Amino acid sequence: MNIFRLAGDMTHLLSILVLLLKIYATKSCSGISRKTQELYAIVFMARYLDLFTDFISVYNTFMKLIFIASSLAIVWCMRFHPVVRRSYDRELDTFRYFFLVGASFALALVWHDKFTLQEVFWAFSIYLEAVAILPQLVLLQRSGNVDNLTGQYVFFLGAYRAFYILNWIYRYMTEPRFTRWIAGISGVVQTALYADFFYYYFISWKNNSKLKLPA
Amino acid sequence: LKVKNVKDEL
Repeated sequence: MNIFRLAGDMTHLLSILVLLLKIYATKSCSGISRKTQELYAIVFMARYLDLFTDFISVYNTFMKLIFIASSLAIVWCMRFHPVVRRSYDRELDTFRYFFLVGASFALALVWHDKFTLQEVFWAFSIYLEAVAILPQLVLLQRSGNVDNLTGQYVFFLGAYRAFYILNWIYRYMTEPRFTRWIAGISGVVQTALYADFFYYYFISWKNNSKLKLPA
Repeated sequence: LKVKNVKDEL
């Protein structure tokens, strides 16, 4: 484990904590896309099928369980929590996400490391994660004003992706035969989706003003 | 020499 990978995992964890904090402290999920959260729940469940077959480390297993449990808990809150669900921006969260699931699965059937159930689902989860943020970004764009915790949530998610790219560059340079085409290319695509958001995030941070996305 | 691409990342 190198420092970039650890920083990536920690910012990922932090993003989830910020989101849970927002929901818990404000009893509101306004500005959060339930569709993105549902996609993440699918991503983690599809990717971590290896929990049943491989053991890598206590850290690895623990993090996998955290990601699955937290994404399911967030989706549960947004759908069923008597107070939280009322603040869900249903009319803004209209991205047709079944298209993303279908396209990711189709791509996984074509491009995978091995044609086994586990490997196809792993590739599917990588492709789906790359685009899972789209409903969230569209929702933010539509609502214009972004509250602090929601802005920080998306910022930490983007930081997690950026650190993973640094991690791959580091591993590519230090480990013999390290190549990860599927994860690498998808990871670059995923990180690029955050570029626009980052731009406005840094401007608002520099000016010490509220984050606003142009319509 | 072929090394299995272990899925050790999250």
